[in-house]
Amino acid sequence: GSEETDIVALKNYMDAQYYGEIGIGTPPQKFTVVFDTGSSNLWVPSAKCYFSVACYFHSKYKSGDSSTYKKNGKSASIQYGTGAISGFFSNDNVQVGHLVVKDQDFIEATKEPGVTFVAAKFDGILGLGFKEISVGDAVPVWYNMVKQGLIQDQVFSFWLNRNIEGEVGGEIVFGGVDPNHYKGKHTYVPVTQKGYWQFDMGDVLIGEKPTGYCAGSCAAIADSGTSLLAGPTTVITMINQAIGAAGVANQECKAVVQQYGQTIIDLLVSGAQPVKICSKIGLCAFDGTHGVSMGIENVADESNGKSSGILHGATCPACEMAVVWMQNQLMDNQTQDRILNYADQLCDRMPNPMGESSVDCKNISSMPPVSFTIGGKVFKLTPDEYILKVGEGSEAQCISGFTALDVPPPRGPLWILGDVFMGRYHTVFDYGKSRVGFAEAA
Amino acid sequence: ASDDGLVRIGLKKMKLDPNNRLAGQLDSKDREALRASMAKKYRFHNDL
Repeated sequence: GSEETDIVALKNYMDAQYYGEIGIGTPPQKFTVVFDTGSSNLWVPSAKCYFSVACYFHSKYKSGDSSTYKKNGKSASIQYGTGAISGFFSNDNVQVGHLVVKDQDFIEATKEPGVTFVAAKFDGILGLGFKEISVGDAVPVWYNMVKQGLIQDQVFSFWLNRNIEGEVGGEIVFGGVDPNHYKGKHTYVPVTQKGYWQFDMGDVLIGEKPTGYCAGSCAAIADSGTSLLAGPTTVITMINQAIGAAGVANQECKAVVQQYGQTIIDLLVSGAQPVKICSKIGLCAFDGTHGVSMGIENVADESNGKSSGILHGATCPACEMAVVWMQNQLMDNQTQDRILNYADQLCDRMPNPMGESSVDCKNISSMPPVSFTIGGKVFKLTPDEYILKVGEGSEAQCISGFTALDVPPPRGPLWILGDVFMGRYHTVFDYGKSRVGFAEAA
Repeated sequence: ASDDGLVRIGLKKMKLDPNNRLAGQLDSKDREALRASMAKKYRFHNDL
């Protein structure tokens, strides 16, 4: 009933690149939907959507044409970027492949503001997340499939074909896994927070070297509705540096490295706990688990009226990043000069929040692999897998498949493993055993 | 549907091209909105 439970957000629709067909009603009305493991509602445009241009470019559900339609009428709102898609709940049969899921609640969208959805190739979203995050407490399609005994095992799996143009885009299998689409055995990890397909993962490696940031564990969500890989700025900046991705210079970061870099190194060398270093040097408060900003906008030395100019909200996270970077380099036995220089260079590669980072297409072959440790196993992505090409031939632009997203503890640090990862690794969502499995896609 | 009891749904892939790459054309304000949207999707907007 609260505002929070009545809103589910769709991320940037451009991140949702794979879609398939379902039918709603009797006879079935066809819709293309994104199968999104990061949300839990089914949503399609409504025939009662009159004033949104996007509705005129997509299939619309006409309840009057369906003999199995049941009225619900409860209003619903789906947050999206600069606006919200809104509508109301209805109930009807939903056809997925040859299965007919009966009495399925879904949202008929009557308003799709803005231009974003006008060009979308899909009509709606079919959420495959858990009921815990379902808007309006609607029972997700997957739950009804299980409840109505329509599938063999309580498992669905994704194969996303990232390779050849003109071929099948991918396949979602309900009720099990298709042995044609993976090699070897799956590595399974338990779901740690129901709602999302969230699990614990270990360190991220650039080349063969650990970054160290997630060595003590990070959370990760397997999300088929997001194409990119989103993770902590600290690590994304290291990746940006390693692959030569464009970034933005961060002055707080540079100031911290200049003024406190040597002190940070000295403290690390002397064996100080990395999480306490920034509070030790007065740039963060320490809450017992990690550094937190002290909320100081600007600190002026009253005796001379000069401002230090760097002690504000961004300084603590800048310091914490510098500690991770420097610790990483110390473990790699780099000299102190090189460590300071490396950290300074990273300050020039800070990613824009949720922005794209372009890279030089000519350098792809020389970029290092980036790997994720899941269930004790290393899952590698090569540069041609994590770099996205936009356009063809000499006109082609290349963008990094990594984007920054910072979630503080206790929910974070958090990674979103989207289609870039799920393309390389066949993914099993095992609802019955509450676990997620990854194996090399075939 | 097949003999093995599995239900297979073919997926189509949307090709990235300059025309459908709206994300790259967004200004910083829109990017902030997208970030906020993502935060809402994963219910950590109170954390950010």
